[in-house]
Amino acid sequence: CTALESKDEL
Amino acid sequence: MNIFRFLGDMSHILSFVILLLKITQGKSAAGISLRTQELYMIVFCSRYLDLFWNFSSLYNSFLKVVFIACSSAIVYIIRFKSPQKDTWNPELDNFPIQYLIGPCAVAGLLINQDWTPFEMIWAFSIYLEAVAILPQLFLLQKQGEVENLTSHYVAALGAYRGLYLMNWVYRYFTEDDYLQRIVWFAGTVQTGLYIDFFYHYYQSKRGGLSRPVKLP
Repeated sequence: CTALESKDEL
Repeated sequence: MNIFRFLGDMSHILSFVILLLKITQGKSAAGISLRTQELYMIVFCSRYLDLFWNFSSLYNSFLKVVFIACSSAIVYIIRFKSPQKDTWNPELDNFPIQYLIGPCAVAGLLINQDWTPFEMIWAFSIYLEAVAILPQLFLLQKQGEVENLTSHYVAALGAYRGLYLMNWVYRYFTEDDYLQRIVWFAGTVQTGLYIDFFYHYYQSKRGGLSRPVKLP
């Protein structure tokens, strides 16, 4: 997944 | 979402509640580093730029707004609101934060997950958060003794990233393509900075939760 999608944490 | 991450976020929220209670009810910011609070405001405002286009969950988006609002409110109160602003001592709380911001900005430019402006700013915020507590720890060191509520604030803040470390271990072993070296490295450094404080916090609180923490 893209770097953006991997940002699911605060 | 897993229990470690949820408890980590709750611990982070608790740290905001404790600090906001202390400076609003106690009407004093004595012992609190404005420098650290300013760094946290920079961390959240830069990391959560994706609030507008990266909607991973309502939970995330809601807490991003809460963290930006709380950190900004804390800085505003300590900087501009009376009587709190008179209790902030710029001579004591004088850690040169440009020596933290500069290297983190360079690191964000050089080491990030993608070469887009947002990814560089995001990596900067991750590195900056790891060292943002330093002005606060230096202030506590100078004072030698930590006021009760302040000690709970720092403990909750340390616990938040410590619980996130457990969350990353859990995710690493339960998810197949989970890889976040940047936050793993920064989170480890961040939690490591608290080890010394946690030791003194535990020693002092063994005899009762309201005893002040003594730092050597």
